[in-house]
Amino acid sequence: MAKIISVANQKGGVGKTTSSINISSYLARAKKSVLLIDLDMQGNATTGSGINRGNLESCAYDVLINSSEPSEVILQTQFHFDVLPSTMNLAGAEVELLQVSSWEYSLKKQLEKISSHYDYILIDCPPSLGVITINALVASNSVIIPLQCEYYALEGITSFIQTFKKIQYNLNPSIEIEGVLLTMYNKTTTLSKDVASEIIKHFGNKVFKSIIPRNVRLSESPSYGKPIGYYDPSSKGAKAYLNLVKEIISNE
Amino acid sequence: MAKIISVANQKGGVGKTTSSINISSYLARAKKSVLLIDLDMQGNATTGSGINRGNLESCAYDVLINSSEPSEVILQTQFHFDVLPSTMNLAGAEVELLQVSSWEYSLKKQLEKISSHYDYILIDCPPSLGVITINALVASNSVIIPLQCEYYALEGITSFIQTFKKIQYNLNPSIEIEGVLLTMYNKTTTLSKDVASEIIKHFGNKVFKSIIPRNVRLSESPSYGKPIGYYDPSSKGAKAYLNLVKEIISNE
Ligand SMILES: Nc1ncnc2c1ncn2[C@@H]1O[C@H](COP(=O)(O)OP(=O)(O)OP(=O)(O)O)[C@@H](O)[C@H]1O
Ligand SMILES: Nc1ncnc2c1ncn2[C@@H]1O[C@H](COP(=O)(O)OP(=O)(O)OP(=O)(O)O)[C@@H](O)[C@H]1O
Ligand SMILES: [Mg+2]
Ligand SMILES: [Mg+2]
Repeated sequence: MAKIISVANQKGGVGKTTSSINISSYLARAKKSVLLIDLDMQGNATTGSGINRGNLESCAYDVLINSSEPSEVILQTQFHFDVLPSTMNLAGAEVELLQVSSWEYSLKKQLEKISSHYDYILIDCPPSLGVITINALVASNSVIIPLQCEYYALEGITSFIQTFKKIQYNLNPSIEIEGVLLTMYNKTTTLSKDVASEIIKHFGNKVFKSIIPRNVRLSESPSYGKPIGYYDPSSKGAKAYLNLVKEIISNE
Repeated sequence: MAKIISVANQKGGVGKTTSSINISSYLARAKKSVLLIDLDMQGNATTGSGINRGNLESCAYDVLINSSEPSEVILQTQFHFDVLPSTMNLAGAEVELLQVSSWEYSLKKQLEKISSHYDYILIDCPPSLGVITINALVASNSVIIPLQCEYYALEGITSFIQTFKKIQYNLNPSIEIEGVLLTMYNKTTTLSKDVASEIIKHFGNKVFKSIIPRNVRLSESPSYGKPIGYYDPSSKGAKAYLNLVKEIISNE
């Protein structure tokens, strides 16, 4: 059975997509079979993995709302991991999903059909705590919480944890925190240091030892549709995600 | 009658809140009377303006859903502009608003009661194209679209414009684009230059001449609950927002 990990945080721009793609890629390089699910209507995880969204006939929306077979929607990338792509159709899912009975379990039910095909399934979530993110957390074994080392991101973590605890209590008692991932860390600013030490104080050993530095190569790689390991494997960003995946695998 | 401007972009972390607070602050310094509305459940515009969210009895949720009088919910800041604060209650509004008849006009109707008290009303939107952002756009005369000079932000602009055009056509024919605001511009990277020139090619003179540089002082100021003009008025970030507001006023 696959380990299903959501990558979630309602704060925008904290590195959810960048982390989802690069963790998937380095897990695949470690010979794990991996599926990356894009649940954000922006479709950044889809295009960042080199897939052209323009001519997709079906996507994550169809799996969630129309009960399409996941295996018929999943695409292979050139990077040895699969992607369940997303399109703007997902924008309608927030409202339409509410009309489906026991909507919270829609994704969970669908993933049971394909879970045995993979070692890991990663879910890139949109920047909200709405119906789609709830579906992802209910379907998951654990969650990775990327956290930009900035003030507003720090502020938002409490409300994320409140929602997480509600889901753990009411809908998915087995979900755990895989880890809090510090991202865009800039060692020359006291802001980064202050936020990092505050997070470590709160979350202790739940904070991944690997810290992702702010590194322009990470923001350049999506314009080439490649994970960082294929765009610039010797960059600081690549090394940080490689170390992170080693940590994730060692937690198995 | 106030000029009502939404600050919106479904891409997360592009500088919506930072722009909303600092534009409000420099408009107030130019002796304009200003209301900043926080429509994001994260409440960053509330805390970034120095207001403690912890002990708020009512907020934007009550104005949208419970028809509370806006003037009873609005608070004064120390920075000569008012704020309609937000709390986590807003998270419920996405779903509850749909049960209100002609929900698209909820905010518009409420703002008519207070519009004569202000010269400008700015609305900080959440990172989505859902019910709350639609409400804001329906209530607005124009929209400022902050755009981080990075690849994923560039990718998302097309779907924002599609939604904007639908709202302009069906719900609010008078809304215009106030301008596209380039943010977190890093003049040492080709990525910033490439994205900026791509945006200027698409939007021409709709792109504000003032470009906001990446400037750590801008990300430090919210931890002190102050707009940049009060935290570090001589910083590059402060000067850029001051110039932007001069441009906005000259467009009157
Ligand atoms: N460590 C990093 N260093 C530099 N840039 C980064 C880093 N991580 C991500 N970025 C860039 O920062 C921006 C935000 O990252 P990303 O889109 O992955 O965040 P997100 O949380 O998925 O955003 P959203 O909330 O919109 O889904 C992107 O342009 C990305 O390329
Ligand atoms: N020009 C800038 N230079 C450096 N940091 C900035 C700049 N503008 C904003 N920031 C920081 O970047 C982060 C994202 O900005 P902000 O929160 O304003 O974006 P947003 O679009 O409102 O995010 P969300 O989508 O979550 O609402 C914040 O930590 C902010 O302090
Ligand atoms: Mg993302
Ligand atoms: Mg914001």
